[in-house]
Amino acid sequence: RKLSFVDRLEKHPLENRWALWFFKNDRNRTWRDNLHLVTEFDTVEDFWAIYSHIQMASKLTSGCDYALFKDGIEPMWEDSRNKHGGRWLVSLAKQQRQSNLDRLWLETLLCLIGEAFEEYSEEVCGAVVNLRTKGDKIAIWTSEAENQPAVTFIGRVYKERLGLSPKVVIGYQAHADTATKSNSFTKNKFVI
Amino acid sequence: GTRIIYDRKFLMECRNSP
Repeated sequence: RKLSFVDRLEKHPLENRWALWFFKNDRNRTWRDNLHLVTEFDTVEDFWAIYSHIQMASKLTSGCDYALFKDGIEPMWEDSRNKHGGRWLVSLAKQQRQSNLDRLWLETLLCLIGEAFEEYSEEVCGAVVNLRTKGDKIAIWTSEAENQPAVTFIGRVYKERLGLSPKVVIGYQAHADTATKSNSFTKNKFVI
Repeated sequence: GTRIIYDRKFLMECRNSP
């Protein structure tokens, strides 16, 4: 589809209304108090207006997160839409914050708002980028870890859209496994 | 119903549109 003259005059509605969240680590406050709803949008044009007015992910300080979730879903395991779900996790090396993080996060956002996963887009809850000194992380969260056809389709499309080399392996982890783990290792339920 | 799907190219064009 090309942008016609009429296209330039009107806003383009998204399939979903999305909420942008910001997390800033402050050890004196609870995790929930550190999580802030920034704004919501439901058109392509409003997405770009917001995107161009906020800090790029790579400019945030370590410990911060951005999250983009469908309206009505909170970016936490406890939400009923996330509870039985999991995430496709892309772990980045430290040096990728400068070279790759912003491109990969934008691509993730475009996958979400453009409904890149076709009929399986229904399963998508949102996405999170974590800025961490030991290595940043980007993940797409889906609502049902046992839904293998949906999870694997989303993983394949996502990996392709990120332009990751076939040699790079991304893993899907159930939130229930992440929440109950006793060390920093969570087993992958699926890999692509 | 039908899903509103936008590919990457269309979304990027909207970014640059005045």
